[in-house]
Amino acid sequence: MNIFRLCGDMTHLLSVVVLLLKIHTIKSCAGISLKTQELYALVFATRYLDIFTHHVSLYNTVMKIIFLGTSFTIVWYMRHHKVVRQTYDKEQDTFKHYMLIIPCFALALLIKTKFTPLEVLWTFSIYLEAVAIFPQLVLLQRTKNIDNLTGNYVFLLGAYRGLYLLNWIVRYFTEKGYRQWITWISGIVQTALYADFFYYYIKCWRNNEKLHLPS
Amino acid sequence: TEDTKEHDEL
Repeated sequence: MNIFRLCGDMTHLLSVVVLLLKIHTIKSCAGISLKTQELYALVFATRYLDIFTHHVSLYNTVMKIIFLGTSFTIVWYMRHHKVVRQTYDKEQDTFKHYMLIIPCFALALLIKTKFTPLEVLWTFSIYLEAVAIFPQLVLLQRTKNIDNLTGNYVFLLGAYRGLYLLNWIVRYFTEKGYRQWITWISGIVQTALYADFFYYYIKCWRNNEKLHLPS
Repeated sequence: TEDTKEHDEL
């Protein structure tokens, strides 16, 4: 495992910590898209079906358990916690799940490595992760006052994807015969989705302004 | 081209 992969995973973990901090400590999920969080829970549930059958390392297994556990915890908080759920911007978070789930599943049936249930679901999770941030980005654009934790959460998620790209470049040059086109192309698409957000995040940060996205 | 690695990333 190279440094970019480790930093990418840690950034991903930190994004979850930031989000849980906001939800658990401040008891607010304002500006957070439940649609995106539900899509992430679905991503992890379909990708980590191999958790007990396919052992890579203790590190991988522990991280899988953490991402599964936290993603469902976040969804639970936003849907059921009596204080947190009242801070959810339901009227603004209008993106429809099926508009992302159905095309991703169709694509996974068409383009996959092996035609087995586990492989198709794994591929589906890769495609879905690439676009799962979409409802969150739409919600951010509609939010007038984006708080620091929400801005930082999305920034960390984007940074995690960027670091994974660097990890793949390192692996390509250091591991003989290493290639994974499905993951690479999805990862590039996923990182590109953050480009616009990054531009405004850095611009506002440099001008010492509060984060706001043009609508 | 076929992907060559087992799924070893998160």
